[in-house]
Amino acid sequence: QLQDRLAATFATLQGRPRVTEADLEEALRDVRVALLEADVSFKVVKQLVATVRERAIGQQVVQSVSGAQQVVKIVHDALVEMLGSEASPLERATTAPTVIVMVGLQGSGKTTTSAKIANVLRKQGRKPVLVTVDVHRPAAMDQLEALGKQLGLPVRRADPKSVPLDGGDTVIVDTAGRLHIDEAMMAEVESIVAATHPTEVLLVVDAMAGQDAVDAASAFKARLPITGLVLAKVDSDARGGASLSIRAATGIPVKLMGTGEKLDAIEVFHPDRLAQRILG
Amino acid sequence: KPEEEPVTDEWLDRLEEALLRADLSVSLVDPVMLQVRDVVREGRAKTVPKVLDAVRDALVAVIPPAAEAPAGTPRVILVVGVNGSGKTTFAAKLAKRLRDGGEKPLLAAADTFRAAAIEQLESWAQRLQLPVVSGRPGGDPAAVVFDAIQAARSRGNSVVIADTAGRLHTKGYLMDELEKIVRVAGRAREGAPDEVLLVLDGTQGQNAILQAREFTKAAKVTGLVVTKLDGTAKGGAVFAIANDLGLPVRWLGVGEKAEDLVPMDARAYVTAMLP
Ligand SMILES: Nc1nc2c(ncn2[C@@H]2O[C@H](COP(=O)(O)OP(=O)(O)OP(=O)(O)O)[C@@H](O)[C@H]2O)c(=O)[nH]1
Ligand SMILES: Nc1nc2c(ncn2[C@@H]2O[C@H](COP(=O)(O)OP(=O)(O)OP(=O)(O)O)[C@@H](O)[C@H]2O)c(=O)[nH]1
Ligand SMILES: [Mg+2]
Ligand SMILES: [Mg+2]
Repeated sequence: QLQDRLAATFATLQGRPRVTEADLEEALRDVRVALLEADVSFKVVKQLVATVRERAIGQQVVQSVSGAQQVVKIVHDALVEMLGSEASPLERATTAPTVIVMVGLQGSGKTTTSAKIANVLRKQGRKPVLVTVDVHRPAAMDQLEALGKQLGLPVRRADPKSVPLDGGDTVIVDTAGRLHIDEAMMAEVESIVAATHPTEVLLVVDAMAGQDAVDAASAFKARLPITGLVLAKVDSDARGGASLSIRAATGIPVKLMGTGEKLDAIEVFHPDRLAQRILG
Repeated sequence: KPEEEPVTDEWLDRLEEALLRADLSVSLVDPVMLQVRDVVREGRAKTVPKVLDAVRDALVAVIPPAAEAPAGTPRVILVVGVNGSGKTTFAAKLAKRLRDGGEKPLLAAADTFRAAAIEQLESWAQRLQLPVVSGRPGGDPAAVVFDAIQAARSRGNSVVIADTAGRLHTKGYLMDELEKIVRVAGRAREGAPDEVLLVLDGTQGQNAILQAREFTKAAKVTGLVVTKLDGTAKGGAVFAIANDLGLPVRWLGVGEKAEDLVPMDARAYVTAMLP
């Protein structure tokens, strides 16, 4: 817990009323360790530590337990700022259908999240259609079909070369997991996006992702019009630093969070909550 | 000449960055960098290749060698891990590898929870022409493992590879279920399971360490598998796990095809992490 670590650091400082710049460096080492352990990317940690240093010096942090709290607050505010201080909702197309394409690395949670989003939209009175174009993974189409059956929603199987967009006011397209360095697969998803003119292209990222998440997200963003991030498996209690790094490096806003395996386990993103988790 | 490239402060920063970006824990990187800086400052190592060798040796030493544990017949391997890490694919790959090596593996589709999980393993089994025992969706996963071990006995299979449902280490009831699967395997055959392989997604960060701890408590994990190393992630989280729990890394998943499985090679693994 950053709060406790800082309190211990501040407790060892010599009894001055104000913390010196040298003392502050001790505290900043704690901040660096906490952020790296939270999977925040190396570059973003550097940026954040520099920002916190600047603001802590500006604020003249006091020596003592309240000084530790002061530094935590400075870090917390810097995190919230970086995450984007408001929730970002899913867009609707001006002319139907709204098309949402789900993309991401293997196993991140795309198929499950596709069904969860369909569930949310249906509860809002909309008519979602689920389409799977995952012709790669064994039984991938069976998986989405089974989820659609659970929800009583239609699921269509299609080839990535011809994605049907009829049957409802919102089409959610589940694509195969892929590596950002797999040229053929990246070309495939580019053509899916080109053919479907999506309103949203959501990058689904595993909350447990480490330092590589930023590189993968940047590569996806460079080739696709990514409009939002879904952070899945937030119930793993992983600190989720990858989401912050992705936001900082690519500007992609976190829109949704997957919080469990059940189809109602999805929440709108809250920057404050995520900042709390990253802080530990 | 490359073997004489001198170590600079800037290169040391690049080394630290490479290690952290490989998902090596800061609790391991900081002491390694401290030692490296001492060694360089005292003139005991002046060139890049010398420092890289020292770092590589230090990290390779952290990974315990895999010991071949004695096993009963049929041998029983349980595949466990968090959601989406690559268990089902690994189970199929391992079965193919063992069959190609002359064994008679039997797959057990003990993920009775997730949508189309049984279909997924059955599809692999069919593709690879391997036998599989399945339960029905919603059934007791421990019963599937029990049945598979009995079936292996009567059919003469030398090894059972049981795929289980993805589960988060934060869910107590799922870790309890896993504990029960292990107990029931032991009832089907004394001493089973012989191996409990924790499948870790190579793209994961520090959370992998918490996973390893909880899974080891619940299921006495005997070894690790790191998947998705054909991407750009380096799987550095295993070092803290090896350090804390002494778990060896047995296999590496390097792609989505049945043949994309290689045995762990610690020197190659570490070299891939270095600048
Ligand atoms: N606990 C938890 N599990 C989740 C969440 N989202 C997805 N999962 C699980 O994670 C695993 C992978 O989910 P999928 O939806 O199959 O992932 P995917 O991205 O479609 O995988 P590929 O198509 O193979 O790339 C499954 O076991 C899901 O049940 C979540 O928010 N919480
Ligand atoms: N690139 C790559 N993808 C892999 C590798 N291993 C598995 N995958 C992919 O990762 C995704 C998830 O694999 P699964 O085998 O379904 O994972 P799982 O752990 O059984 O998932 P759950 O049962 O839902 O928890 C699939 O798309 C696999 O093709 C690997 O070594 N490299
Ligand atoms: Mg999928
Ligand atoms: Mg599986």
